[in-house]
Amino acid sequence: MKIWAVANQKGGVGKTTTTATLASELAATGKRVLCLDIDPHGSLAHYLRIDPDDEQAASLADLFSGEVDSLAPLIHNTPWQGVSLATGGARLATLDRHGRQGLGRVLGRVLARLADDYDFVLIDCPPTLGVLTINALAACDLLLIPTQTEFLALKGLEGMLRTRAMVERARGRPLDYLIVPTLFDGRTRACRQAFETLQQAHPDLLWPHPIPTDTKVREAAALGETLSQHAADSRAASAYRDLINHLLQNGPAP
Amino acid sequence: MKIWAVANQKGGVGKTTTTATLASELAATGKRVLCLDIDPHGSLAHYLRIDPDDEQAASLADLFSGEVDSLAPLIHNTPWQGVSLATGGARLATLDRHGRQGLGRVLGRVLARLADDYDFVLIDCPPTLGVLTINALAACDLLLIPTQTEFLALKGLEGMLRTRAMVERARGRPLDYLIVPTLFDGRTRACRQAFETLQQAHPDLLWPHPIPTDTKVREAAALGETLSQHAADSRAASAYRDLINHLLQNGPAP
Ligand SMILES: Nc1ncnc2c1ncn2[C@@H]1O[C@H](COP(=O)(O)OP(=O)(O)OP(=O)(O)O)[C@@H](O)[C@H]1O
Ligand SMILES: Nc1ncnc2c1ncn2[C@@H]1O[C@H](COP(=O)(O)OP(=O)(O)OP(=O)(O)O)[C@@H](O)[C@H]1O
Ligand SMILES: [Mg+2]
Ligand SMILES: [Mg+2]
Repeated sequence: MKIWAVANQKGGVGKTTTTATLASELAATGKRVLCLDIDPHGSLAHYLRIDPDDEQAASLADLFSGEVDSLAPLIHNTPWQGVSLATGGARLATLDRHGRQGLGRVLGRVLARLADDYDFVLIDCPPTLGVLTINALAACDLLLIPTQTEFLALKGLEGMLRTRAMVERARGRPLDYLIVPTLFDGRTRACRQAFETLQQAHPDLLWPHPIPTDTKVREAAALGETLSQHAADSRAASAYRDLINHLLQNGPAP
Repeated sequence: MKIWAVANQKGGVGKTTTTATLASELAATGKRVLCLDIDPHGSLAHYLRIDPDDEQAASLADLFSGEVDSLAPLIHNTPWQGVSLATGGARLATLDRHGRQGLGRVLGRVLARLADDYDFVLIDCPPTLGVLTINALAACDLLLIPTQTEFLALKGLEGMLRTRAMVERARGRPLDYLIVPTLFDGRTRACRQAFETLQQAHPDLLWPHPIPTDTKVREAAALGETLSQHAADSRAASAYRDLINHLLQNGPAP
């Protein structure tokens, strides 16, 4: 079982879109995929038509607060063949305040027990560097950092990379990562310049084929469909397929 | 002195862009404007070419942790005439874990002492509903909620409105708000449908003239210029000017 975390504390850079699309592409090749939506906002759950704030259901918030001690009862089937989901919703937001010891390793512990049930676990992170994202970094085998190709989004990348290095030291094993440029519009000077800046600053850890801006992405989310279901030939769908093929064959190095 | 908070826990919806543009438009009319960047990511500081993580300078993080007890020493001049800034940077991110009592009212207390120095205070919030955003809501006279006109962004609005109602009850005085649709592209069905959904769900509290998607916005941020300096005739600049004129003349009700 491989665990991939999708994180960046900059908001709106395509974390949820990347998690959803990679999950659906993996499932389309027959892999068993578990998605974890650890963002209190619950975008991935909404995309998959699951209510992250369902009062009747136990959730990831109960796992972090110690009410339940395993993931299995929290997992929902989704409308997408081969993709399951566990989510936490707004109740996750208060976790940062608990400050319980060892809170950073909850996900790693419970995921180890599911190793025979799934081929891939994809974790969609909130736009923060708090205890939720730290959990995902501590547990994952690969960190994907979607980064919008524009000025404001580039600035925060250093903070994200520092946090990754800190978690790598604390957990005592390498934490591979790949920066994935998103929302790229080749016609605008601002995007082209931002992409060049990324290429110069992080040549070895940057996926060189930016995911293009594509209205089909938003349409797919509004319909609850995978990107490939809604628009298999779209530029964004084929860009995500190239990324998946690379990750499956060669691992993280671009 | 009027205090406006710009908040939404959904990421990438235009909070920083809205704060920066409204601040520069207010300053252009001769008002004295103080911006507070309480996002650990520091986008607004970067836009204004100020380093939010300057180790040598005291910052908002010191205010929240109790090291300093007033805002005045934390305020920077910016390249924009009439606009000042205080920021906090990555050190703000650990605040949620302190859980000190009364942490939610720090900003309100220190801002009251600056009432004669500024006409407007604009607070750019992080994409979370933690103690930083609660501080801004507790202290403000008006809450602006930028909301991207698309499916994933609409879903989280209810959470934001519940938090607003909670803070209004706790602080014992009305908390006016206005939902500002952003990143609107009238050519795409997904945007038009999302805007209609907003109009039906929140008719009385929605600004009816969405801020259009406009590449000039990203160019201005990359150059560190105000939107009006970079492209005064752009569709986004005139949309923001309409919003400011309305807020100055009529108050929040759309
Ligand atoms: N390639 C793309 N083309 C067009 N729109 C896109 C693309 N990728 C993402 N988007 C849109 O951009 C917005 C932000 O994407 P998304 O919600 O996936 O980002 P995020 O990083 O998960 O945000 P948050 O920080 O709130 O978690 C959404 O409206 C999404 O539909
Ligand atoms: N009207 C617009 N037209 C085009 N691009 C825009 C517009 N408004 C904002 N943007 C761009 O969208 C991205 C997100 O905007 P911004 O950073 O202001 O959002 P935010 O809500 O502050 O994000 P965060 O959640 O990370 O704080 C930025 O790249 C910005 O330049
Ligand atoms: Mg997301
Ligand atoms: Mg911002």
